[in-house]
Amino acid sequence: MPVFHTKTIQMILEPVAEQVSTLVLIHEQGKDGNQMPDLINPILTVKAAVSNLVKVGKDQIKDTKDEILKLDTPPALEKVETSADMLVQASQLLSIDQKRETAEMTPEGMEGRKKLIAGSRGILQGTSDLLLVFDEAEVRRICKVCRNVRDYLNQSSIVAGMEDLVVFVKSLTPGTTTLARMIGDRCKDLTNQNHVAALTEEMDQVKAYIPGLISSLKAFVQTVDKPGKAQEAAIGNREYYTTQISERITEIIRLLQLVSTDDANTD
Amino acid sequence: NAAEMVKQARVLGQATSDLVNMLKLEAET
Repeated sequence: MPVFHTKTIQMILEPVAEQVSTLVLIHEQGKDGNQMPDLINPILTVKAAVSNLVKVGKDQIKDTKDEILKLDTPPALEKVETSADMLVQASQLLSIDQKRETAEMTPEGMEGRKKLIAGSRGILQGTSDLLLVFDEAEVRRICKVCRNVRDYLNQSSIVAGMEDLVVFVKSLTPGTTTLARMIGDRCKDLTNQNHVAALTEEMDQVKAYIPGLISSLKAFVQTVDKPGKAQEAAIGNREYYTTQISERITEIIRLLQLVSTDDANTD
Repeated sequence: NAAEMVKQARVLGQATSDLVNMLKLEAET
């Protein structure tokens, strides 16, 4: 059974993957020589579900600004569509086999079974590809917020008065709040608990360093016209906190891009 | 949006699962 990257993907694909592997096993053991039931209706249900999924996928490609998503989605959609067509062909072949009067399977029956398995596997694989493409897009979206927050930290070096400080805090707070929410949501969805623990720890550190950064900026503002040791200490603290926060965010970006099996890289 | 994509993928997953389950049961009997 494959390892699923997120609980969302796992919830969708795990039951299908289980069913398909059992079916493949039955087929390989040659226990499926009986005439197949009428498959037209369940296959049409699958075909309709594929059409809806393809429609949503195409709408998403049209609306998104993510160029990688635009490129990666069509092959996955095509795989799902081709597999659904294969299932339709399978049902046509198997309906021929249903008319046989002997116990021996017809060539159509054999071919139909092969297409059924290939089609079911293809739908599983195509849906998996599609969900992973969208998951990667979600990771890129979170990484973008990370980079925006990290880039904004550079503005701390131009804070010289109380007004600058107020503007800086007012701009930094929504970014870090959004980032914390996105990381929290991502952690709820990830299946690898080592990654969840590492991400949570890094995000907690970012949150813990922010009050220190603001205090150091305040101290700098208070000593802006008084060069000396106090000002030097304020600058030193500011650099320390911006570096720490920046490094934690860089680590968050790295952790977000790991896949579920990348256990060795969490340290 | 992504939520709609997940919803439709879930519907497809269920439909495929139902189809495969039907074949599995048929083969097992």
